[in-house]
Amino acid sequence: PRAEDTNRQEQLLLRSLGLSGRPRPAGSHQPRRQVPSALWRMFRRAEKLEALESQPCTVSEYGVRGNIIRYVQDQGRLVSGWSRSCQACLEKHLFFNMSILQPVEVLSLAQLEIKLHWKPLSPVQLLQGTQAVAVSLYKVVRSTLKGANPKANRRLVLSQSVQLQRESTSITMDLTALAESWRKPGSNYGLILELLPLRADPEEFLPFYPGNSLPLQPAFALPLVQASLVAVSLNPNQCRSRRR
Amino acid sequence: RSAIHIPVTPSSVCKARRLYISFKDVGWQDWVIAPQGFMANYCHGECPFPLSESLNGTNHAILQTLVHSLDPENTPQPCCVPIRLSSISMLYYDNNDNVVLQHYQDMVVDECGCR
Repeated sequence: PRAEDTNRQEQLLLRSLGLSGRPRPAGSHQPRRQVPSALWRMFRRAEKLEALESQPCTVSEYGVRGNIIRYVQDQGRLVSGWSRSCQACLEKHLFFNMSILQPVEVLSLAQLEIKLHWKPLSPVQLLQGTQAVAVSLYKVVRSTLKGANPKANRRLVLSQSVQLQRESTSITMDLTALAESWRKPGSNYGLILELLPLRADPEEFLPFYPGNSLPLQPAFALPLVQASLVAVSLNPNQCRSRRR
Repeated sequence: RSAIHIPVTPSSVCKARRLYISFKDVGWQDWVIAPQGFMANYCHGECPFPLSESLNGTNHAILQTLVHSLDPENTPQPCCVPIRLSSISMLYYDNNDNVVLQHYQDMVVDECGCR
């Protein structure tokens, strides 16, 4: 009975903290995700501000109201070879589970952060090879059935060319309205990120993944794509006014 | 009836006491990233008659101590409770392994009073 009481008390407290239960510990087979440095900075800053109690429930880093900042992990898969329309592209399906937000929470901001970690094959390649990529981001509007034309189910939301930096390149984009629409059950089909390398000499074109006639490229020729959705939300129950 | 004045030593008077909550002690170290713990404090002590100003009593609490001093059997002393709390931020992993920074109000007792 004592253990039951303890569990009940813990559940009450976790619920008041906005959690449905104690989050499960990390799996032994998989290392835990690193804490983004930006989030560490915000945490340190919040610790200092709490002593002053200035502007509670405002995230000054993003200029919005909120008391919860989540780095929502991408759960999409690499769709290498899936596209029939763009054999030279790297395609990545991005999926951010927005159902983790409680219904009471008001979403103030959802910012997509994409990091491309690029390792050229050799220093010479860095000089002569890819210097920019065309980035296209599509919203998937319907579930894609096998055999169906995937292009029919997507809508372009971003198209730009990005200069590649030596080690990593970042792209950020405001997706608040789209992320809000993903909160409705059954409405989140994610995004498709398409990367097409841009080269000065088309003859030297090196696809990210091979076509039928090309040998398999070494894995390190692929840029590593890391995507996070920074979601700032406000739980009004946890941000009462000080004047009562 | 005359009020019974029971002397109260300063240590037993209502005030904030130090309480450090370690997330390891409550078994939350697997998912709370930072802080490892925090000074939550708690309120403890008596609210004796006469209520001094330092005990932050409400008018009601002052009257209750007066009635308690006259009739201690049937009227309890006011309660020693938190009257000013402050917030903390917590960095943790949720069930989907997302990293979350959340601001929580009313986590630290800064001041106690008789209510």
